Amino acid sequence: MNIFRLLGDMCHLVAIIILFLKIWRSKSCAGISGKSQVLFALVFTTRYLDLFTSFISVYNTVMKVVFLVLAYATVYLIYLRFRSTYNSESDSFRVEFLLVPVAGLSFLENYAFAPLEILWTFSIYLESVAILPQLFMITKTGEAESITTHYLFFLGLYRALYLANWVWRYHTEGFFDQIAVVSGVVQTIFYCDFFYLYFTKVLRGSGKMTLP
Amino acid sequence: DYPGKKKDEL
Repeated sequence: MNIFRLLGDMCHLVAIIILFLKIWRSKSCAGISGKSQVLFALVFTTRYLDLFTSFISVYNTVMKVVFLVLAYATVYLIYLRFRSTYNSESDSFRVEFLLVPVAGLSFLENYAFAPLEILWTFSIYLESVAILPQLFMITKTGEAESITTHYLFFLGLYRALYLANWVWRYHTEGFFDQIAVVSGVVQTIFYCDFFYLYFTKVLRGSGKMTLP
Repeated sequence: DYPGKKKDEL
């Protein structure tokens, strides 16, 4: 474990908690892409199956359980508890255009042709594009509440910190996970446009982020 | 043994 990965995991946790609390307290999921949240729940489900087969550390196990519980709880809030506030017409990204290529690629490009390994690879590829429905929804509605932009900021920052973690691990222990690194770079690139708007608009105190 | 074998990251 290194400071970059720890900070990254904390940013990830903060992002997920920000979103959950926003929906729970405002009793509304307006402006939130349910599709992205379903994709994230799928990412955690396919990645954390080793919860039952291998024990890494208490931290690893606890964080996996927390991420899974919060991801499913958020999906529950969106599609069941506060479904009347869900903007399904704005959440129109065709997720099959993500799932099919990601599934195909995870069969083609993986470290081992074994069920757990392919599912893990699928989760890595899927995570890099899972935010697209949410970013697409924001471009469609042309705006995002500031709390939603803080959620996206921490979510984007988490994987950027993981890139630093991989640089650190490469130089200190020769660790290099090509699939995770390439996907992590792609994932972080998708946030660049948002980061620009976040720093120029939201942090200037304009509250809402309205797209040009 | 391949790079992803040791999956100690979240």
